[in-house]
Amino acid sequence: IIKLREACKVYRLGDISVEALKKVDLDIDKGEFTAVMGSSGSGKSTLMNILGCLDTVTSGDYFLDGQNVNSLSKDEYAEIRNKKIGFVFQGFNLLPRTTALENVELPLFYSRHINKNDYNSLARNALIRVGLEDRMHHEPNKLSGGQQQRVAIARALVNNPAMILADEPTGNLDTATSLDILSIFQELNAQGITVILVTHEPDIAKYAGRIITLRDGIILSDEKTGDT
Amino acid sequence: IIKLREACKVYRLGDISVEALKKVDLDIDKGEFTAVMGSSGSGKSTLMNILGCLDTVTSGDYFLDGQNVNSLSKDEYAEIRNKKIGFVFQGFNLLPRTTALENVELPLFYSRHINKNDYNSLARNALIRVGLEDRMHHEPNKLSGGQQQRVAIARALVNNPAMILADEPTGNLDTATSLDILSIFQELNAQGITVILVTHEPDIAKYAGRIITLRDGIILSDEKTGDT
Ligand SMILES: Nc1ncnc2c1ncn2[C@@H]1O[C@H](COP(=O)(O)OP(=O)(O)OP(=O)(O)O)[C@@H](O)[C@H]1O
Ligand SMILES: Nc1ncnc2c1ncn2[C@@H]1O[C@H](COP(=O)(O)OP(=O)(O)OP(=O)(O)O)[C@@H](O)[C@H]1O
Ligand SMILES: [Mg+2]
Ligand SMILES: [Mg+2]
Repeated sequence: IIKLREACKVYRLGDISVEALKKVDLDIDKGEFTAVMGSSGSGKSTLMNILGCLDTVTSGDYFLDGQNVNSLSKDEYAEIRNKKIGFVFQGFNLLPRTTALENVELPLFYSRHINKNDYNSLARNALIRVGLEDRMHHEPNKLSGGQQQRVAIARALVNNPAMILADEPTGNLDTATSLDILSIFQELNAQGITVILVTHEPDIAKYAGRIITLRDGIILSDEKTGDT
Repeated sequence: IIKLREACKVYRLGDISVEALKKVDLDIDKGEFTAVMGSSGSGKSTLMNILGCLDTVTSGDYFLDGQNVNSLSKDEYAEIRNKKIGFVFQGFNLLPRTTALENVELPLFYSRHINKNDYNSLARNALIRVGLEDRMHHEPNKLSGGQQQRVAIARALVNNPAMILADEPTGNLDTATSLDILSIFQELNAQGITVILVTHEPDIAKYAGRIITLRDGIILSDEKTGDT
């Protein structure tokens, strides 16, 4: 489902450039459960943003489901991002003056095959699933850090995307809550959904079938975990 | 240095109230290294905000260094917060259109005993200490999540406060970088600085001398770790 070929990402800030990804080659099959690890600043979020169609490569190619993302029109690109991919941002990116429920409903407005009457119940179910049944009407600044993180997770799941990209989804969660979230990802993966999650915790990464480790913008290692 | 007596915190949202802390009693001595754990939503950040003079109790008393915080004027309260306490926020709270260096210099403007000519070098040193020597002139949206977290940490250390309160300071950091940060806290603690850190990772918590666990706004347990 994912093919990166010689993917490079360079950020330019005035006259300095930061090479965040350097000629990365990567293949991920449909239905895999992959973890991405690496030290702070090694390029994980940059990689995820490219895979999630939130940012483009500076050079190289990204094929998603066989299509070269470069050849897509702006509309097609946005369509893929909204319909095929559920993205959990490292910084949550929730809308501030908007309740948890409204935040989770948002992706549903982009989907054309879901009945408007179902938005509310789909969003409610996603929030119940991440343990936020009694926080639905709270706005983000009235939620704890881990609750905000879980709203971001619920939002990524709500329109049942083909692929879930989660950037440090358990960084603000205690162990028990993290395992609840992981078992949600495992369940979705068992239904055929491709899951890629960035984590800095080895105990979380071992739930994946494969661990890719980045360092300074390159893939340092790519190992099966022996867990499917 | 810290005494909480029957501290309660109630958040009111329209006609619902959330009891985030329920009659909490707590004593922390000067120079202790304490970890605070507990599940998402259990009241850790609420407790930290009260201890850090960022929020007040709804009822009960908070004595900081022997002084009842309720009896302080607004100016005295702000003074304590800016001079005695270094706070690392769970959500970083960095100023957006401001470089890492400028963000870290900010607390120095509140200190009256530090020479203005030293602001730049003190801030630079704090950033070098957290490994961000080559990111000083980046603004937050040009930094990785873990780099933003480290700017927030550097900012909390820069004016050598008597007490450091860190809310999930390693939530976005890989293991190696987390241990670097922890050894900074240990070093400061060895110099007599009181350190309180919220973490959801038991491996991080064991570096503290004492672990306080919250659940639903109460202290569930309070244990020495046998590590000093
Ligand atoms: N401003 C607010 N208004 C209403 N409720 C709030 C507010 N801030 C926090 N809460 C609620 O108070 C409870 C405690 O929040 P707190 O942020 O202290 O939790 P926490 O232990 O830090 O959680 P986490 O580990 O997820 O960061 C949560 O259930 C949260 O929903
Ligand atoms: N918009 C940007 N402009 C310039 N440099 C950037 C920008 N975004 C990221 N960087 C730099 O690119 C590098 C990779 O960033 P990235 O966010 O991918 O790291 P990461 O592996 O996700 O780190 P973390 O674990 O801390 O979240 C970092 O060194 C960062 O400073
Ligand atoms: Mg990142
Ligand atoms: Mg918190």
